[in-house]
Amino acid sequence: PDLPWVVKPEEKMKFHSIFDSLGPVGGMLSGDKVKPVLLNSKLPVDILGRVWELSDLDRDGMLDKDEFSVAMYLVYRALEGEPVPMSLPPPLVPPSKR
Amino acid sequence: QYPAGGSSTNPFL
Repeated sequence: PDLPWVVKPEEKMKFHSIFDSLGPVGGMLSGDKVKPVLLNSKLPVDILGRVWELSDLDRDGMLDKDEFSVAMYLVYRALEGEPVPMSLPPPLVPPSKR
Repeated sequence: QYPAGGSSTNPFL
């Protein structure tokens, strides 16, 4: 039973192009590269900390393309006024990491 | 760089 990923293909393309523009090393972005991008959203740091917790699925302190897309998705939803969940709902887990 | 494991992997903490 494969749930479709809630990140839509057109959003995914947008997030991937942002990802590429940040200069990933070995397909990963370190926390210090992602942090200023998330801070740009002007969301409170405690919210961004939770976004990071939910996105860095393997807890290695780096985001790959899928993890970064989850982070961006949560930031965009938060900017639209949706609360950031305390845990990642299954449809938000990238299909590659289930 | 952030060491593996623990909350120190979170750049916002």
